[in-house]
Amino acid sequence: SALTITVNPMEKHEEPGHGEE
Amino acid sequence: LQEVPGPCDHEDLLDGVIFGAKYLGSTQLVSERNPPPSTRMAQAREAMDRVKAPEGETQPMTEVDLFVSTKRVKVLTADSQEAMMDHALQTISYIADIGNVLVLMARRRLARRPAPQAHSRQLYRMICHVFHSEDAQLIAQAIGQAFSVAYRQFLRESGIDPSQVGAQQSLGATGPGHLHNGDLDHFSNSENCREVCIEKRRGEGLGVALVESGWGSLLPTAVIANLLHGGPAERSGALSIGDRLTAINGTSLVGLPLAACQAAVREVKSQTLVTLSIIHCPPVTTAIIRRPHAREQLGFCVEDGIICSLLRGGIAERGGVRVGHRIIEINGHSVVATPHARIIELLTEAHVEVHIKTMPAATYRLLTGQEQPVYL
Repeated sequence: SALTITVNPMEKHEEPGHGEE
Repeated sequence: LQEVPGPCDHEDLLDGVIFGAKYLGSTQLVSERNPPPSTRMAQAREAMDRVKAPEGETQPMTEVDLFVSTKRVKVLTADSQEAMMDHALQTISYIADIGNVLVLMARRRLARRPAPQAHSRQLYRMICHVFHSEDAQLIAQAIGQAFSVAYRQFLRESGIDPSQVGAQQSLGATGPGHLHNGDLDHFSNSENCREVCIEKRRGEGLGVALVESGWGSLLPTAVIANLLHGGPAERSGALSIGDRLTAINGTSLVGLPLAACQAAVREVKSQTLVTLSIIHCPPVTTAIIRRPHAREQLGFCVEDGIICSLLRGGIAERGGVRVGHRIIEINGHSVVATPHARIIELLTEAHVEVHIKTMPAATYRLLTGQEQPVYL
């Protein structure tokens, strides 16, 4: 079946290393 | 606030909307920071394959509510409304829908500090949640819409007018004039760019008819003009008339002549899995021409309702008028059955802000049955 991906444009602006833990 | 297309009301997304789904499970993957689309697709499939029980086996699942807002995505147990997972929106890398399956990819933390070697890449641990829902596509679209609303908010907070992002980038190409149509904004919004995997039988054509996007198009590439009924492209449910086809199996079609794009589609006939990069576009495009006075040159020529030439950098080109397109409407009035002389009259008189709806003439001929589609 078809696969659709929507990338979060904010991904590029997030500080490297920052994330949920 | 500018509206962002999607299934949700903009205001509702600020507060948060809830969708019911079945939570199948979670898994972890290690990924580089901004992987290419093909890698993301493989990751989404990998996550789904790891979590989903094989055919014939019982699939453990929990009824959940998915809370989606422009700030976070939460997974709540349906009965007690307890938060099982909570991810800030900016930590969500992407959302994928595969049939009735939804895969949410969130970045957890740096798996490995960058090594001093020049070619080292930062690696991230991704947590992948897998859900089942009849509305998987709708939920994915809502999350995509939340991404877009949050991004616009971020740009605004950074002092950037989101509607000017595209226009600023275009200055080099078209001179100091402003672009009024939404093309650049639409093309540069990653929410509109999709990677679609189409499964088909070996030797079977994709079942698409292609036309040119038209001279003057900001994204010169093949446009889907028709879909073969029951063909692999139509069966996928992911393509529609008007969509721009920008790549096939990772090979870009942008800037290639139509014959080369058609040849590239024919070449995949022997394959059973084809990846298309598309930008979803409506079949009809709206050009907005700002013409302060009726004496100002419009900057295009029309022959029998079809735009046949365009003044480079003129108000028509900047407004989104494209060569090879048929004019469908002028300021809300249909002109498909209007004589040429009357169309010229309407255009000559129109000024201030002229709204023109157009579609590639070839697409129009196919849709009205004047021409038979050649399916690839």
